[in-house]
Amino acid sequence: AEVDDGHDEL
Amino acid sequence: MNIFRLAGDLSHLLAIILLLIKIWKTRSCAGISGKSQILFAIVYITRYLDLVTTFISLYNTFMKLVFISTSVATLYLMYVKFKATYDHNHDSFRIEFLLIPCFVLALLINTAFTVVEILWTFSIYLEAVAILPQLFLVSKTGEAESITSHYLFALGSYRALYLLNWIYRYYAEAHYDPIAIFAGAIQTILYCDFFYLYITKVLKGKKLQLPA
Repeated sequence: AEVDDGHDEL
Repeated sequence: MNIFRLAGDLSHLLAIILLLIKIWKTRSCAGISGKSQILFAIVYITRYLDLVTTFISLYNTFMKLVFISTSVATLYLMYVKFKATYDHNHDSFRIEFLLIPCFVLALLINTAFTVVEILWTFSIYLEAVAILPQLFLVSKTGEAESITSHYLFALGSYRALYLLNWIYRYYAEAHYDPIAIFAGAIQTILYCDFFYLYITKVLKGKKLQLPA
């Protein structure tokens, strides 16, 4: 799932 | 999550494991730049502050914890346990020349002027150049052990695979992050010379030795 706020990548 | 992103993360994980194995098995951190390892620890700690504010996924949380703890463990091995083997005479890169410009750039070019976002941006810029003390050390001594070469190859491949991930996400999800893409491209470019030497020498069974 992708998020609009925050960074989902490492 | 796509195959490039997963391969990138696994390559990153492999790099860290290779480094820990090298230090542990040889009981030595010769040829490894403590300066680069300090920078990487700063990168993970400043980037993953969102661990306590934003939950993304179990995978995300787990990997962040692994990257923070292994970078601290690497520093412990280098600066405490195997301190005597640390090659500090050759590891003379001045890290303030990277830390200060990256911080200033993060203050100037970021997506939101908040503490967490500025530190995230700082970590992205810093990661791009964090390998320079290590490459400087290799160029000073003129050679690298093969396991150190494998470590560097896996570490360099990680951001190169992320570049493919970003291209994929741009087309598949219309998602892009200009700061991460710009820094990731710089990061990958810095490894190109090493990649060339790795493919032409190390993969053919030779030691990585720089031409005199």
